Amino acid sequence: IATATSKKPAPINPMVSHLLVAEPEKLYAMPDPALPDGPLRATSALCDLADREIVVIIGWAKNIPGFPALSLADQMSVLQSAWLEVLVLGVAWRSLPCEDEVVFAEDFALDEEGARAAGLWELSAALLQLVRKYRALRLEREEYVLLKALALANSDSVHIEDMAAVQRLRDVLHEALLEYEGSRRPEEPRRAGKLLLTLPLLRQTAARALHHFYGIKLGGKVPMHKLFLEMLEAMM
Amino acid sequence: TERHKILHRLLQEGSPSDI
Repeated sequence: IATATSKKPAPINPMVSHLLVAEPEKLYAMPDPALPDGPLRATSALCDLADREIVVIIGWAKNIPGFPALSLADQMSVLQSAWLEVLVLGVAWRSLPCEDEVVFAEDFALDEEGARAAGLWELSAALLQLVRKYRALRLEREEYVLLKALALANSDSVHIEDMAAVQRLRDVLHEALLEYEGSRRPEEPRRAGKLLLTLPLLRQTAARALHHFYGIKLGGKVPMHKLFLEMLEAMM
Repeated sequence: TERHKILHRLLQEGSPSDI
């Protein structure tokens, strides 16, 4: 009996189970077939995709245990400062199985040549640096969902009113990560720390993406949806 | 809130329609 019990995998952390269920469905970019292939078509598709992703991210955040307990103002502040990190982490996760390719959506992946042709090379190179980091760590789905929720809760927005409440959310997620790694990867005692240490590069990559999209907004050549504009402006 | 009205509405109402 003792042997059978020790061979049984540890039960999955309830927070991890919850976050796995809360994972959004796959999104498709559906580039406009009316536009000629090139930077305008790719950028239009990306801006449209980003707008739909923000809607999905807002719905996802509401499913994170503890997030709805924050005041509405703090929910807004947290999302306004961290949505792009959540979005970028999702792109990095989707790109993990593909060597040197950024998977913006299921039907929209760019290799170096494609990214250069689409005027997205600088952004893609930054994203690939993050992807390589997660690939080297062999990031798992359970870790990805925890890290994504932590990226949101790790908001350093100066507009947060009840910082203690946000800190509590952060602590619960941090504890879930430690518990998960402790039970699933006891042979790697520094793994949780290694994962948390990817958050600075995630923020840096999101800042590069913000710079890219803000440049597009200022260029005025690509139509952007209202929610996307609202969220971009909240970060400036 | 006026400047961030879509986010405000989505958080409050939870409906992604008519954006």
